[in-house]
Amino acid sequence: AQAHQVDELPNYKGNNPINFHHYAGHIDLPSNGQKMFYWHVESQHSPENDPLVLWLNGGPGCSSLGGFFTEIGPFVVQRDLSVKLNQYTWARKTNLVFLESPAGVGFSQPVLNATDYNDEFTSDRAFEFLEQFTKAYPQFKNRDFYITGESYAGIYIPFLVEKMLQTPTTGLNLKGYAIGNPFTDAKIDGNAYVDYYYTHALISMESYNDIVDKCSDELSGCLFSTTNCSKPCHEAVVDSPITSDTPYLNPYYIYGDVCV
Amino acid sequence: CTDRFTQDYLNLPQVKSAIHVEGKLTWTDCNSMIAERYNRTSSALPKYKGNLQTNVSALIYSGDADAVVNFIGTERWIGSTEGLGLKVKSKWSPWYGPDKQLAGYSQTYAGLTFKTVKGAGHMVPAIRPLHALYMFECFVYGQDACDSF
Repeated sequence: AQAHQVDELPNYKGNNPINFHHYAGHIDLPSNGQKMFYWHVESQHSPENDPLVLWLNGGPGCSSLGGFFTEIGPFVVQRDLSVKLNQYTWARKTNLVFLESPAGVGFSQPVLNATDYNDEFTSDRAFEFLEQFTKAYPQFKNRDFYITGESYAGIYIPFLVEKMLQTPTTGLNLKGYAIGNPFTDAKIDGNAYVDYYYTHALISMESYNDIVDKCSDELSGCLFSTTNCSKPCHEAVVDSPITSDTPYLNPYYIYGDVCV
Repeated sequence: CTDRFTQDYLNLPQVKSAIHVEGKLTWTDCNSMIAERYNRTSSALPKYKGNLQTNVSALIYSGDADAVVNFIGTERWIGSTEGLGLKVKSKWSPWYGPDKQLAGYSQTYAGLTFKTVKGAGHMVPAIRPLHALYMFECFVYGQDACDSF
């Protein structure tokens, strides 16, 4: 494993020079040769002492570079494809590493056999990546380490935390994990959907009562597919604004504009 | 629309060269083929039961304007008996950002802190960047760092 300093990024527009180092490239995994793409950004405070923080987007199948450029990384891409600095980057006081996981996502390669797309395999490969990462960047041996992410990382992260606790071979000192809007339990998270719509005045009391009456505990199966959904429940959901008004609402940000 | 600009940017040949991507790989934000193939775990709760028995700290946060994986469900799997049933150590109370504005609400449990981020969607730092950064640094560095943010 080698560290790869990012060459000068094109179209950079900023009033101040970049005051941090960053590195990107592929790290090969010994077990099966997967080439995992990562982008590592050094802390703008004290890179030799600050903790290392891994960020994982969810999906499953979404790239952590999305989180890099639209949430917590040091750069933001503008309409003319220039980049500006993000003054709220989490690299302000921590060293960040964004991992595109599992293989097949973003620049990580190759696309795997379908049977390998599961959470045990994904967390094992992420763990293996961390072992190789600390070989490429040995300054992080014994460094405090945090795992962060969002959405389906609500599954990835507890798996990876368990793996690191059971097999402390990465050389990292796991201190904590932070997960935003974490998908955690299909039944509990799925059944909360209709309560959220009702309590935020997005569906009527009549629609809410109709769904509750006809869906019981099967709601999550009716929202995301019809595989485990009875006909009455399916009809109640489809007839409600939950599904009929989706072109006019961004359910991921109910007060936000819909990007057309 | 920064996600669209990001996709165009990362597929510029000079950007791919700068970050050492070789060949004709095309970057997309999400790979729908993987999402369809993926054999999803229905619940991570069994993992929490072991993970919470250690000294590793946990922060769960929810942008309260996200309907998809919303804070109502999150609070249920943390505190209700159908979920982890964790005991409350510090009751639901507001928390404030460094701008002195209400940033959300917080409740602490044994081994885990749950915070909402007021007005944020699914991707919290995208909508509330200052409050998200403050929350993150307070989690990593503790109250002293919070106070001197």
